[in-house]
Amino acid sequence: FTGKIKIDDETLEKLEEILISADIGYELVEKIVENVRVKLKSEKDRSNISIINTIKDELTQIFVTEKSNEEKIDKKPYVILIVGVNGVGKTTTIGKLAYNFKRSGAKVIVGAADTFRAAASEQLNIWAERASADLIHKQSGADPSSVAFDTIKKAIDEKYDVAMIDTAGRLHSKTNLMSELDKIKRAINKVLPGAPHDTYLILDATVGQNALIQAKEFIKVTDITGLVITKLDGTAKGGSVFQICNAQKIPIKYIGVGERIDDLQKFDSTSFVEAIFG
Amino acid sequence: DLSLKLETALKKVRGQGRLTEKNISDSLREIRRILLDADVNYKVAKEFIERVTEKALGKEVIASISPGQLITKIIFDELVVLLGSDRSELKINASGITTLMAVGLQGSGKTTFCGKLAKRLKENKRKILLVAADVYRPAAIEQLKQLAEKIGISVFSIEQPDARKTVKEALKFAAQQNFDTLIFDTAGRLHVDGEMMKEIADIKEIVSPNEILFVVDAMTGQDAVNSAKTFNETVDFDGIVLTKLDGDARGGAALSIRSVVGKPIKFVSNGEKLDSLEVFHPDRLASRILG
Ligand SMILES: Nc1nc2c(ncn2[C@@H]2O[C@H](COP(=O)(O)OP(=O)(O)OP(=O)(O)O)[C@@H](O)[C@H]2O)c(=O)[nH]1
Ligand SMILES: Nc1nc2c(ncn2[C@@H]2O[C@H](COP(=O)(O)OP(=O)(O)OP(=O)(O)O)[C@@H](O)[C@H]2O)c(=O)[nH]1
Ligand SMILES: [Mg+2]
Ligand SMILES: [Mg+2]
Repeated sequence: FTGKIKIDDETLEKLEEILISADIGYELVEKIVENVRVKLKSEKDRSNISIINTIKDELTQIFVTEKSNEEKIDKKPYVILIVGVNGVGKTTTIGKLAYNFKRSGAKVIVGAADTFRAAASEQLNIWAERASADLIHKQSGADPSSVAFDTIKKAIDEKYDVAMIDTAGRLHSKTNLMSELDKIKRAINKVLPGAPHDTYLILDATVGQNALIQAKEFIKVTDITGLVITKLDGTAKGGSVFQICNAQKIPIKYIGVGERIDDLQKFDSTSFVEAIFG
Repeated sequence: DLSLKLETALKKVRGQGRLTEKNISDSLREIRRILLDADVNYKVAKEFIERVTEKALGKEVIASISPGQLITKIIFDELVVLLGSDRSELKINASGITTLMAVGLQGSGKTTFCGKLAKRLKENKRKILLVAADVYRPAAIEQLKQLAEKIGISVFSIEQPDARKTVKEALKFAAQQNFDTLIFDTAGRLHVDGEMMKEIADIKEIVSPNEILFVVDAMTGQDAVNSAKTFNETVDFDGIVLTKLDGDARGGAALSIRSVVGKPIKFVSNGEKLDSLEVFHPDRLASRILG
């Protein structure tokens, strides 16, 4: 007989606290807890272990399996555009990606299309040197679209395998900055139809519910093909991505776990979910 | 508008004379949802609801004000009190050198804030020296120098990537050159990075700053209390700076941090330009948190 499941309410409240404290968000947490109640109705095992495992399954299923990246990565050059709000780790992540691509034997060029912030191109220059990648930059105040254009042009002409474009941090609520991003994307597409092949939205693991709005707004301006969560070496769980992935079905490509050039890992949904309860 | 949202939950309260635990339970649930959506910490939201309940219970529902408006007023007032009842000024010395320091997690806006603070204090005719004590981040010193150049302020830095040596030398240099205000930019660091937290504790010991400001991103979620607590335990900071408020993050982290460390919010940064720095207004943040 399947009466209303008598799950230990105290356990559910503790689990609710864990999930909300991981930034998963009130609504989604309520939905997950309700799904768990329904699932466990017809389960013999209603132990706490079973409840936690059911929640872990619910969470893991939210992530889309990475579609094969094969055909994109064979483009010459394979172009990645890096976007996100201020201070999340875009420039650092490009350094890490450049290093990884170089180590796999690729010829890499990066474009310093943040022509606004103080010492932005100097910062990317240091990362490019560390990764042994080449750099295109212009004077402060130059049109970011022209930097992007020149970078891709050079990447085509000189047969680079990978070209990455760094952009200025921008709040999604600023229309002029979002239309600047649209311009950058179109400049890239103009010089190489089909590019950028990937556009990664960089998210800080410490971000709260604002992450969902960030994703929605950036998607309006450019096709976001992947997410990168940075600063997961801290205590923040990065749970705001669950709502994004639930709503937008975008894969998480990498996670940033430190400030060194090799502190980038491929996203693994199981360990990410495990860490929430860790 | 919050009172309108609560109206539905409180329909049954009209004509009942007083607010009771039973007739406001739905609206309390709604308020909790609003606070969590605004990034207020789970435990802090719980405690806040309890305080509001205490204040609300037994209140008479007079004819001229709706129950929704009554509860909203209680919530708003309580939020304003929690956010800024002890609004305070920067500790500036009347004579001698004043030293101010910015600390916080990576990317929160410290370097930009140091530039803004320098610009503001320069308008008060002070002789300011910016100290580039972030010796790790690529081009961090260059970033501070470029910001400083815009406002005609000197930056002190040394060749070696040694933060402790930098601040020691800066103090000597400032004394020799008769600077009266030193603003220290430090590297972003994780509260769980033992070595880096030791560094900031040592720097505090060397400099003995008049004012340490914890710079925090307004879009920070539930983790805000963790970093705030640890930084406070390590350096006992004097105030908080909330950055990127020109975005649309609700800023509930500010309430969480305030509740947990009890330090005042001194400044709000609402833009990337060097003049985008404001003194904190608790009522504005309160309405923002309540959405
Ligand atoms: N601990 C940690 N710090 C990181 C990580 N990724 C980036 N950072 C740090 O975060 C800070 C900001 O990184 P940036 O690469 O400058 O971020 P950004 O998005 O390019 O910033 P803007 O261009 O100003 O918008 C730096 O101090 C980085 O070292 C990470 O995975 N872990
Ligand atoms: N929109 C907006 N951007 C801001 C604000 N304050 C800082 N920023 C931006 O946020 C990014 C990070 O600022 P930084 O000053 O480099 O941050 P930081 O704390 O010094 O970073 P680390 O030294 O790497 O820890 C930059 O792009 C700044 O322009 C603000 O109030 N509003
Ligand atoms: Mg950058
Ligand atoms: Mg800095």
